[in-house]
Amino acid sequence: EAGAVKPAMELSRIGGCVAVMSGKGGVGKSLVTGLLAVGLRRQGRKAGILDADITGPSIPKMFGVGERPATKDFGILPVRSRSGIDIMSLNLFMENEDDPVIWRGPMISNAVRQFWEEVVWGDLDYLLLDLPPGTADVALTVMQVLPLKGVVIVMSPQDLTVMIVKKAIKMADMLKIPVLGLIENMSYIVCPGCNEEVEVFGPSRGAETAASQNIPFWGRLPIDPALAALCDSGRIEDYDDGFPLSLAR
Amino acid sequence: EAGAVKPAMELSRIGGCVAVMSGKGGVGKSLVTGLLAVGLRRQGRKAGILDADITGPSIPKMFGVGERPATKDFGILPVRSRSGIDIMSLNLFMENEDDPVIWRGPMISNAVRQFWEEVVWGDLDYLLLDLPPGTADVALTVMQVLPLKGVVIVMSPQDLTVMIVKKAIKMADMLKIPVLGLIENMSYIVCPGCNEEVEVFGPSRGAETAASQNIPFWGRLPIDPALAALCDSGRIEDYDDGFPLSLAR
Ligand SMILES: Nc1ncnc2c1ncn2[C@@H]1O[C@H](COP(=O)(O)OP(=O)(O)O)[C@@H](O)[C@H]1O
Ligand SMILES: Nc1ncnc2c1ncn2[C@@H]1O[C@H](COP(=O)(O)OP(=O)(O)O)[C@@H](O)[C@H]1O
Ligand SMILES: [Zn+2]
Repeated sequence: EAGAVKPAMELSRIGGCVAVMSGKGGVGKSLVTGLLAVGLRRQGRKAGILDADITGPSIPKMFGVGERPATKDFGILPVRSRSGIDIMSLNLFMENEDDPVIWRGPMISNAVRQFWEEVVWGDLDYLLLDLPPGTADVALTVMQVLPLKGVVIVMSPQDLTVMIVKKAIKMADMLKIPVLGLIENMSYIVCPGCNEEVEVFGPSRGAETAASQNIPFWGRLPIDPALAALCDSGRIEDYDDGFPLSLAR
Repeated sequence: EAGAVKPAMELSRIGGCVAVMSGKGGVGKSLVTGLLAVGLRRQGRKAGILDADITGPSIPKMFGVGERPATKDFGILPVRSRSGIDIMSLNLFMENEDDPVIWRGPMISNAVRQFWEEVVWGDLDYLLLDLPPGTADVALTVMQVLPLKGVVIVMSPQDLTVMIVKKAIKMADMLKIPVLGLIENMSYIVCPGCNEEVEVFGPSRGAETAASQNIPFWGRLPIDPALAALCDSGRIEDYDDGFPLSLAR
């Protein structure tokens, strides 16, 4: 059973799987996953997002999608966003978007595996995975089961955060998964009152962290209240402030 | 075995256990846990912190403690912070603070259970638990095994965050654990350039969320770069900007 190829997998041709992780919660993994997918779409590529944050899924809300995925005998069909990004998330199966999923590790890992094996992803250039915080069940399952091209690491400037993000980088190294790049999010905010750049969580440590870990540094993202508002209203695909993030490097 | 009282438990008399949770990562659960413990200490009470975020433990670094806990035949001794808060965290057992713990759910739950049953907490007015993000293994174990007085919920203003925080509140309700209060963290920042209050993640939704969930609202915490710097340098106990947070209500 474990080795058998599911019918959905025969219908899927995926160019590359990339997981977005950090170890630390709330640094902007979902946001970066969303921006990377939107960036790919704008370059005319086919992108999908597997929301692997099973108990804290925020991808569907960011993209304004809510209908329940259709289940066929050959597999589960992902939900397509307005600009054509295919999305699969456990939140799409919930009665209410704020209903909790109260599962333990084995069931959570199983859900991620089913999203990989039983969803008909079709032809994609990239499948992005939005990982939950931590270096536990989901990160292990994804790194052991999926043919990952690599991971993209998201951090924010606090030392406390850097300490935990390094755990994720060490995990990737231990499991022989390449780290494609490091992004520092919430790096600063531009004050609407006086236009000064305020380093809300302290001085930037992104470049120095990337250098010390021998990883490409993909740059700093500011906190942009307009972007937060778009995410809250399901319109991340309307963000137009230029895409500093691009997988096609 | 499961029912047997461990020797450490006979040596512990804990007035009340309170868990700090949110469902969402990075909203400030560890920070709020730390501030609550420091506030209790300043009121002359005895406080302990059980860092239940096994794969993302940040409590020891916030308090500047690092020595390895002593293990006796009757139990594990917690590490005491400068102002007298007793701390137990898996990070205190790691060779390096940025080494990952790559465990699955059952081992993680077991570690939390051991911190509860095998640590000699002694006489405490409050034992605070810093929960990881999510509504999975640790939240379930803590709510099913410990005699919780209640949970304190931490949110930040984004709608996306509120959706996931409501999952945690619903989980507490389903497991019949009282919600003691709701705190909105990262509510705004005061610009150092022009003193204007900037709502970085959008307008405050704390009071409205508390009212809709029928929970006491404990107020709004701003992002304070000075506080982030103190946490990064292990000196949260030196924060002196007044304590809006107090468990003794
Ligand atoms: N650069 C940014 N600008 C504005 N809002 C942001 C930014 N990064 C993150 N956010 C907001 O902060 C919240 C946390 O980000 P999220 O991507 O959910 O983090 P994670 O997936 O790491 O938990 C989201 O609601 C998101 O909209
Ligand atoms: N109000 C605040 N002011 C300044 N820094 C904060 C504030 N809240 C959180 N932080 C910083 O943001 C980071 C994330 O907070 P943390 O407590 O670790 O979140 P969680 O435990 O929910 O993941 C920490 O490094 C902390 O120092
Ligand atoms: Zn200003």
